[in-house]
Amino acid sequence: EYSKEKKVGEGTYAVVYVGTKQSDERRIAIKEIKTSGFKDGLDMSAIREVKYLQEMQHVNVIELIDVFMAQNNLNLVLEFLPADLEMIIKDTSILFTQADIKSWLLMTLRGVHHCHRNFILHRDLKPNNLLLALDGQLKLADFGLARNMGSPQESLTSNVVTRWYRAPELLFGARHYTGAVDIWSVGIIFAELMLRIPYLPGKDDIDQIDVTFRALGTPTDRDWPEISTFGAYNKIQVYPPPSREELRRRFIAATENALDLMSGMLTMNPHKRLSPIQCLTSEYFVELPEPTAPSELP
Amino acid sequence: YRHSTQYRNWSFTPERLDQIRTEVNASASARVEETLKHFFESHPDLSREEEEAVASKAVPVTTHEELLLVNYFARMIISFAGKMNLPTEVAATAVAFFRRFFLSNSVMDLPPKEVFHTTLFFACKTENYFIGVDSFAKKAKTTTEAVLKHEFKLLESLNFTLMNHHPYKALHGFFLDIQNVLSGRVDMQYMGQVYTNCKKSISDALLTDAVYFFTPPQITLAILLMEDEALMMRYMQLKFGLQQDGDASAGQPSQSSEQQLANGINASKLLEVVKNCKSVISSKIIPAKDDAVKITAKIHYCQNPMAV
Amino acid sequence: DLHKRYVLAESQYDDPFIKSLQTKKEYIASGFRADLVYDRMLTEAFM
Repeated sequence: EYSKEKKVGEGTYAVVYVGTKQSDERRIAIKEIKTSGFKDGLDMSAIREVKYLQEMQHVNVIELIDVFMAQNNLNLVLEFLPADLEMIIKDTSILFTQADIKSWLLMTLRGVHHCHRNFILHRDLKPNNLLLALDGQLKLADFGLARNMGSPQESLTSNVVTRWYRAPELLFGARHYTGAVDIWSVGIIFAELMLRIPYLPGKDDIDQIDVTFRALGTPTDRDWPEISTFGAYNKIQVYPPPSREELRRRFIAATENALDLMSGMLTMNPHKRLSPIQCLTSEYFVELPEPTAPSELP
Repeated sequence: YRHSTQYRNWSFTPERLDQIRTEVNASASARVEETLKHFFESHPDLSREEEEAVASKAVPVTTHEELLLVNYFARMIISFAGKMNLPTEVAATAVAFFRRFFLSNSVMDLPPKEVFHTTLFFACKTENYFIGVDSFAKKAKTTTEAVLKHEFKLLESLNFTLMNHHPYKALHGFFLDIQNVLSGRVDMQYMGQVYTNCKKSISDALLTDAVYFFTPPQITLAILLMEDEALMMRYMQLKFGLQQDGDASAGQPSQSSEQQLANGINASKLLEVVKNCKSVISSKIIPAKDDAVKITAKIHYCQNPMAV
Repeated sequence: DLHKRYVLAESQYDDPFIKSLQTKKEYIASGFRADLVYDRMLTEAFM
């Protein structure tokens, strides 16, 4: 039913091919999960991708078309998405506008909202996991780190999300976090879209805390109750939060509503951080310019 | 829930479920007959007595016997998971995986014992309760090979659908909503006891076919009905507008805002569904160990006629 | 979902376990929210 035509990528646990679905000639991607060399059987990342993608059907979440076993390998047939947001951001020959940014952000938030209303955390949102279809639709991909929102008695690992996009509670080792970690990642992606360079590029995990607080201010117990509980808190430098004027200077093209939204997504205290619904219904999305229609996006 | 794989892949009518089991059994029985035929052909020197012994002992198990054996081992999964201190949801998922596995595989092809640890280990991974296979095998007093041998077959048999909605969260939800709807009219210590009792009953219900016929919240409501009918009926009256004679009170002018919210539900139909669910849960079969031993022996002889 | 079949009435709930978690410092600092837990359980109940 499926042909593997060209290898387009290889990672630690999978090889990705581009191919065709024979019955309707649809272009597809096949992620062939390596099964040998994993002493604990099928890899957790593979389990997560299969488990969560099977449950979600949304225009802004990558479609898992099929799953099959062949030659003792697990194969995930995914929709073919030729580009990703990282490519667009890095390629300086591609010019994009505020309307384009708004469109990508809107689609990202819709995808995140869909995950969260299904009580699924993505936990690895970053530009190269936001894939772009030929029709311009942006889709959340790579659910290898995804999981159900934690039950109250569960302790989650804080070692999730790629460093530059990692929320402060994760940097401090929190084990009972919520969807707010995904919103933080989206906030960083929003900033990166506006700046066209990574916003908080820490060199290592320790440096990431410093980079984050230098840019956004060090939180205190007053604005984030009990943050001093975290062991790592006492070792950090104290920085003041940026003034609005500083943010305007940094994000020159951003409107006030854009800055409000970004600040809301990058609120230190996860309790106060915006939810997907609050983001989607923010003034930013109803002020001009309108978000670019996906088919018109670069 | 309608979008979930649990609904789309693992919901059946009783008739369809029977048909699936019958087909699986028939297909496996035909293979057993073929094996026995081949056995007799390749052992022409058997005495008549020996032939009759094989013919009487190496008999394919029936659909009902398959179900008894599967349920016996499913029950063991729950108690084994308890001994290993695994979370309730892990045990429930393991039971779900185990029972679903035997909707496309016969015990005659793969004895339940062979996938027992596999389903538990896989459930641990699926429910984010990762234990390394070495550690798991040690605790379970088995080998890593035994744990992993049929993992892919399990995954295929599950149609690669791994998400489970169990009635436990629904129980917690109703526990909260009952407090709101019956505010001030229910003793909290009593509610706590009801919750604890229902949680145990849910584990039993997962061993019945109710999981295929009803949704998790329907199973929860059925268990609540079994635990305290008066409480449940009062809740349904206030929440869904159920009249005391069991009819919906839609159209009555003085409905509360709760009832207005819940007016999307036909209360009497819901009650009927819940009662049906209750009857399926109540008619659970608890297979006796002796039956399991006899059925296992039959399977053994089918696979190894020479053992007779 | 514009027509949820429940009202999230946090003040009405006596859930000792969740309430105890709400007071734990590591939970507060992590961003744990009881209303999110309640919402999830109620969603599962009324789905």
